[in-house]
Amino acid sequence: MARVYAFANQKGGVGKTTSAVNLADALAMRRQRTLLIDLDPQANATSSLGFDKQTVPASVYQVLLHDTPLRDVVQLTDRVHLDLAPSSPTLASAEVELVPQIGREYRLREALAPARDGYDYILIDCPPSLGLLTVNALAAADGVIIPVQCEYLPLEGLAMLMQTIDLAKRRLNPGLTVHGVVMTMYDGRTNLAQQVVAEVRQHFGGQLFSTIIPRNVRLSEAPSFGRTIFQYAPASPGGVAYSHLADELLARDGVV
Amino acid sequence: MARVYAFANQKGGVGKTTSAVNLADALAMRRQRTLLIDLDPQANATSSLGFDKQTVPASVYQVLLHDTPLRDVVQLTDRVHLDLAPSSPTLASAEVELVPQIGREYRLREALAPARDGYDYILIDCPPSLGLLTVNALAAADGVIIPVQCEYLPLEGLAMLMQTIDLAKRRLNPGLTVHGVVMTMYDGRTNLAQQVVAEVRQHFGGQLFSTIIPRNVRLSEAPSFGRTIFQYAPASPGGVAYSHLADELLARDGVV
Ligand SMILES: Nc1ncnc2c1ncn2[C@@H]1O[C@H](COP(=O)(O)OP(=O)(O)OP(=O)(O)O)[C@@H](O)[C@H]1O
Ligand SMILES: Nc1ncnc2c1ncn2[C@@H]1O[C@H](COP(=O)(O)OP(=O)(O)OP(=O)(O)O)[C@@H](O)[C@H]1O
Ligand SMILES: [Mg+2]
Ligand SMILES: [Mg+2]
Repeated sequence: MARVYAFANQKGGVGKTTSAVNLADALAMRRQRTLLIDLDPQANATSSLGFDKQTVPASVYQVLLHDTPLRDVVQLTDRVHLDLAPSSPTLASAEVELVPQIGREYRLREALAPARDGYDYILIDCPPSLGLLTVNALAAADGVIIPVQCEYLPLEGLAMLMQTIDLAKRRLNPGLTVHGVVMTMYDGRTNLAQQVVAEVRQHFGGQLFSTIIPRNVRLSEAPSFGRTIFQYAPASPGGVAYSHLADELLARDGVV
Repeated sequence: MARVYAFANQKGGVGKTTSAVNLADALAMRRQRTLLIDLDPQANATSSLGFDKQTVPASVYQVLLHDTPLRDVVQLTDRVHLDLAPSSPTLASAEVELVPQIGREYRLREALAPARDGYDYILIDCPPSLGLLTVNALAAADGVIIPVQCEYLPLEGLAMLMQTIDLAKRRLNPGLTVHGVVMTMYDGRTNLAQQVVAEVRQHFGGQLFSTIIPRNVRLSEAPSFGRTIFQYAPASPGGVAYSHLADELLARDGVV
């Protein structure tokens, strides 16, 4: 039975895609059968794994709007144990098209049910909004992993995100938890980063992963080659950090 | 008659808010009567100017959904010539609530019409999506200013953004143009940044502002004090760059 985690934060550019993609690969390297679902119309997770969003045969759009089974859109990647359910630009209209549909918040949860036995982990990359795509992810997930950039404006948005998670827990998915908060793009030379980490630690306590992801240009270069950090620069500070984060996640899940 | 510019890019965290807020202040300092409209439910522009989004008496939500006149929600700031139309968390539901409304794409354009005589510039900060809030901004604006972070993933999203701008131009606002593209968070030490700038320059030519905004921690610190870069660290690389950008914008507009 797969563990399902949504990478969500409506603040843009905080490292949702970078975390989902690299954690998915790290888990696959540790022989966890992993499915990465790209729920963002920008399709950044799709292109980060080397796929062309314009030419994928089918995407999660068909799963959400046309009841296509998830296994019919899943693509195998060049990594053993890592599959991708790609996004496409058509997903941009899903937010509006889902509005009148009955049970619109549960489309992804229903689609995932038959797939959960085939994987150990299912990671969902969310768009930077709290619309119906992210709500579908919150309704489908066991837990939320919240990437937080070590800056002020991203900190501000956490209260709003927590309200939406609480609402999703109360109305759609009582089992939903905040599985972890991960600090990203940390630059130890600035006071701001240190202050933000201290503030988040105060708020979230043990939910904060002790692994902090440093700012590392290799992480932003890797997607331009369609490779994960482990394929592109495994020994870089970014590669080492996401490797530690994967170990910490597995320990938190009691997977030895 | 005010010039109206929308700061739009569905990629998250590329510097839309930072550019809109600091350009608005720079224009106000140059005696241009400026209105900043915060169209993002995150309300980052509102808090960057020192306002508390939870306690503003009224926001653009009322303007879009309840036909409240724009002048009834406008707040004066501590800067002469700079006014703010604040956002609030209620704006998050506007995307969905606008869907069934007649003329839903033109709500902002209609609300702006009476206000255009009272200002020289109206700048609109958009959320990281291409939904009805951003579409309202594209329908209301004379031009779009596109912040592009000097990294790969933000580059990928430009094609999608241009498609949406073309669609808005054809269907909603024939006068809409791309008024400028501004490179942000440039770190000259990395090859990636130099490659991205070269690529964008090839695509956009003269639309690319020659002023490039460097990565500068002062820009990310200023909002935590509710101050613009000119109030917080005017001589910083970020302050100097946004000052140059304001001069370049005024020259492009023929305002001497
Ligand atoms: N630790 C890091 N160090 C340096 N660059 C990073 C790091 N993490 C992410 N990046 C880069 O920062 C940018 C934003 O990251 P990313 O796209 O993963 O964020 P996101 O939250 O998924 O954005 P969006 O809100 O648009 O979905 C990207 O260009 C990415 O390559
Ligand atoms: N030139 C810069 N140098 C350093 N930090 C910057 C710069 N520009 C913006 N930032 C910081 O980077 C983060 C993202 O910028 P900002 O919030 O302005 O982007 P945005 O496009 O408005 O994001 P969103 O998509 O969430 O609306 C913020 O924490 C901001 O303070
Ligand atoms: Mg992303
Ligand atoms: Mg913003």
